[in-house]
Amino acid sequence: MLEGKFDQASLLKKIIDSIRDSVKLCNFNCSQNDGITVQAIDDSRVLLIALKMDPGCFQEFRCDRDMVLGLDLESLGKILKQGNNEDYLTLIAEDNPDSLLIVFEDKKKDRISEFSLKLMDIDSDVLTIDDMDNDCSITMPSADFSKIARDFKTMSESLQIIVTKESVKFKAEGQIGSGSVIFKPHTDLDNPDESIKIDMNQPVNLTFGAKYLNDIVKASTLSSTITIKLTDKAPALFEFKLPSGYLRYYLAPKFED
Amino acid sequence: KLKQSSLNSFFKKA
Repeated sequence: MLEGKFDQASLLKKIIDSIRDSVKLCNFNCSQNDGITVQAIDDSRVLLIALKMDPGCFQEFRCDRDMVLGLDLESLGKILKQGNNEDYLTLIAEDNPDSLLIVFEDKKKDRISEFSLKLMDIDSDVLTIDDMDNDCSITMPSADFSKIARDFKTMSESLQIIVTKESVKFKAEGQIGSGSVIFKPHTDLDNPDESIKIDMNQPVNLTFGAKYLNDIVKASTLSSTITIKLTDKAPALFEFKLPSGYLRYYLAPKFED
Repeated sequence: KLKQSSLNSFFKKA
């Protein structure tokens, strides 16, 4: 049996809102030690989502036996809208379940809402992602990166990320012209999350689809910082930390044809 | 002209 209780329904709501525009169907893998993990790839095979909700994400978590919950995220999203952000949210599934029970509890009133979501058999292949040695790692405020991704999408289909030891530059070239934003590393002692950290082994210059970056930055609601790991001629990793665990996006770059 | 690459060319199926 699975029983996972979130202190705030908003956490799961934000997670699902961050991934459901990229993938519609995905398997939630549940286990006592790892909590709930998900790997899902978008239909175009360009963006991979790796989610890890450790047991620490939950106020209470138990999973007696490993289980896989096949979920339609659009349907799950409809149910999650029924609860309030501050509610307790509990996911309950029997062994070999054909449905997932979702329970919202208001913390002040004696209101309990229960929903049952039908599960699906989802046949999806899993990719092996080795721990890569990255050429560059950038940690910056997620709001800043989100603004760049959203603003530059109005100018161009692609966003170039150029990292040197001194700076990270985001650059877009479109029909109306071009633009760039440069960030230099800095440490904000009063607000550490406002700091910008650049670790560079080798300079990198990569280009990504603006549409995918716009999907990725939807997760900015989950964390005030984002870590971007870049390696020449390889997919980039965009990571948002959860209270315990992470939401990662791997995005394949664009190349000169 | 830029061409979008696929994750399949970087990651193997598990």
